[in-house]
Amino acid sequence: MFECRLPKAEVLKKTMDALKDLIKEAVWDVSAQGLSLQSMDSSHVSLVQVTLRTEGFDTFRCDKNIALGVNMDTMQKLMKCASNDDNITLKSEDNGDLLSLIFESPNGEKTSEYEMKLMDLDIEQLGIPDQEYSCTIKMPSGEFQRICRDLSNIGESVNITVVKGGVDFSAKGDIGNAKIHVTESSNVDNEKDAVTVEVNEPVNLTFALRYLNFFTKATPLSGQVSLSISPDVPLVVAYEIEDLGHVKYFLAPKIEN
Amino acid sequence: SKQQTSISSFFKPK
Repeated sequence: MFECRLPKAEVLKKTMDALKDLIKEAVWDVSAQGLSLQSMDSSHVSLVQVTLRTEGFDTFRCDKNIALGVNMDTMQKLMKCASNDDNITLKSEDNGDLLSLIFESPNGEKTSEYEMKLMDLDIEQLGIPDQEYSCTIKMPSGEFQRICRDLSNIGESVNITVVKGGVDFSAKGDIGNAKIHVTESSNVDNEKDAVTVEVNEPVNLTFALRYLNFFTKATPLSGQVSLSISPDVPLVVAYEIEDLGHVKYFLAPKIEN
Repeated sequence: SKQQTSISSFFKPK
């Protein structure tokens, strides 16, 4: 038996919004640690990893590890039936083929129960190595979203150059070129507005904007985004979900042939 | 020109 309850459906709705354009099907792994999901996009260029920790739930019961194979589009559609303020319970039997989603209004006057058919999915899990990164940039998530969107008007790729004190995002295309320079904040009252740039060694890498734009669908989950970059390895774009977990995206770089 | 690499060339199956 698996059963968990979150005080607000909003966070799970936003999580589904952050995933459904990138992946069509996925497996939620349920264990005593919480819910987690890992999946590559269909082109195998990027990977998304989600962790929702037990401690962040109102209640969490998992008698036995289970894997819930879901169609992301279906799950997102059902989640949309919840109001943001509803509390939400997810429930599944150990060998069941259904996931129950129960939404209760804050005043307790309305309870909606949906049952979603589960899928038997065999999705390859990749080992994500723990590593130190050459550079880590933290910035307002809305600013990063804006940069990715704006540079998409110019080209298909963004070149990210990180040096001490700042970062350049640049794009080239048939119509012209663009460069956006973001400087590290010198003095910030509100942590959410801060830009911090940690540099062990300067890096310069190129990434497909198409995927970065998919990743920025997670913007409503967190005021800040962190970008971890090292030469010739996937970029990590991470959104922390307050008190609950994170959504992390990994994007393979474009490199010279 | 630069070519897109695959995520599975960096991360191996568990």
